[in-house]
Amino acid sequence: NRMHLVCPMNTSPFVDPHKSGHAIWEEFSMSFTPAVREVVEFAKRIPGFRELSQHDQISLLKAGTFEVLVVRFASLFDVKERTVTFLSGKKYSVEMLCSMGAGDLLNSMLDFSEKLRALDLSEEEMSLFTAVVLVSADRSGLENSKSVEALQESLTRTLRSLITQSHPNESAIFTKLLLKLPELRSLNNMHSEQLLAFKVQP
Amino acid sequence: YSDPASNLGLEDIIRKALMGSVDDRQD
Repeated sequence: NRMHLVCPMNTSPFVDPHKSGHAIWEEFSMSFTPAVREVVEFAKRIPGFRELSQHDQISLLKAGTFEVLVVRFASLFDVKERTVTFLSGKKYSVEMLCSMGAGDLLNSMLDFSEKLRALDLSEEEMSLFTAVVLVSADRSGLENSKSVEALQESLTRTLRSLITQSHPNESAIFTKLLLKLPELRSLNNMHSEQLLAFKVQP
Repeated sequence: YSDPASNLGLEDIIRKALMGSVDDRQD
C-alpha cells in the first residue's frame, strides 16, 4: 500500500490511503491523459509521421511518449531551487519527494532538465529535437523500420541545419543534443522499472 | 501487464488520439 505517487504528471504526490488502487490509478490516468494527447497531436504535425503505418505510429508513441514529456516538461524541474512543480502548479522540494521514495530517477531527471535548458534552444529547435526523439528507428516492434529511419534521418538533418544556422559559433550544441538521446533512453528505462513496480492489480 | 505502456493504458489513449476519437473508455 504505497502512500505516494511521485510523478509531476500527477496533481500531487500524496495518495488518499482510503482510495482503492483502481481509483488511484484512474485519477492518475485522468491527470496525465491530456499531456499524452498533446504528444499525439504534436506527432501528427511532424511532416511524414502520418505517412508511416498506423502500427508504427502507435509503436513510436508508446515507446517515446515518456521521453517527449521529459523534454517538454523540463521546466517543471528547478535545479537551483531544488523543486519539482506538479500539474496542479504546486511545488514540492526534491528532499521531500526523495523522502517519499523518489530517488535516482528524480535526480537524473533534474540533471537532464538542467543540462537541456542550459543549451538555451529556441522553440523551433526544441520542437524539432522533440520530433527526433520520437521518430527513432530502433524502437522495438516496428514493422517498417526503414521508413522510420528515413524520416529520422531527414529530421536529424533539418535539426543540424537549423542549429548550425542559429548557433554558428557553437557547433558542439548539435552533438550535445544527439548525446541527449541515449540519456533519455536511460531515463525511460528507469521510469519503466518504477512503473512495473507500481502496477495496479485489476 | 508486463509492458509498462500497457500498464499505463497508454496505448488506448494514443490509439484514440490518433484516430481523433474523444470518447472515453466505458468500463
